[in-house]
Amino acid sequence: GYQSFAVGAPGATVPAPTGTAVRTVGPQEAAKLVRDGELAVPVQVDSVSQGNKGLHYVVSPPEDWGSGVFGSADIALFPVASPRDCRTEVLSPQSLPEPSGLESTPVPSTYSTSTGPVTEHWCLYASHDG
Amino acid sequence: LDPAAEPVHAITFTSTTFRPGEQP
Repeated sequence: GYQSFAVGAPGATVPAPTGTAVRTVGPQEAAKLVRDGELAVPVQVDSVSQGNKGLHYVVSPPEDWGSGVFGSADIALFPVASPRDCRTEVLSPQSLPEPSGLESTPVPSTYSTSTGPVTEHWCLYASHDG
Repeated sequence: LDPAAEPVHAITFTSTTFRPGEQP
């Protein structure tokens, strides 16, 4: 059957034919984090697996955030129901969910002819006290 | 801390498929 895995900003996922995709943060996000003291980066994951193959994925943050802005920030990565739940207006260091597994099985291995993707959302939230 | 000197960090999403009876 047909499989597809796509990751990106909400509404702008990019297909990953190899099955591995990345969402990056860099200088632009670091500047926002320093300026605002916090940062929320929503990530959308679209999964399709037709036939009787299920699809499972693992989310891996960097092993080392380095010694810069992100390295000195408090960082959380967690699933959210919608991108609206991944905004600095609704998040705070005190309101973060308990750490959960960084993996998901959006498509079970029961037979599926569905052509539409199963869409899931993740949130990277960082706070920095300057 | 200089945000302009921040390296690019990647959050990686790795998918696998599995068949019925297999552990995902």
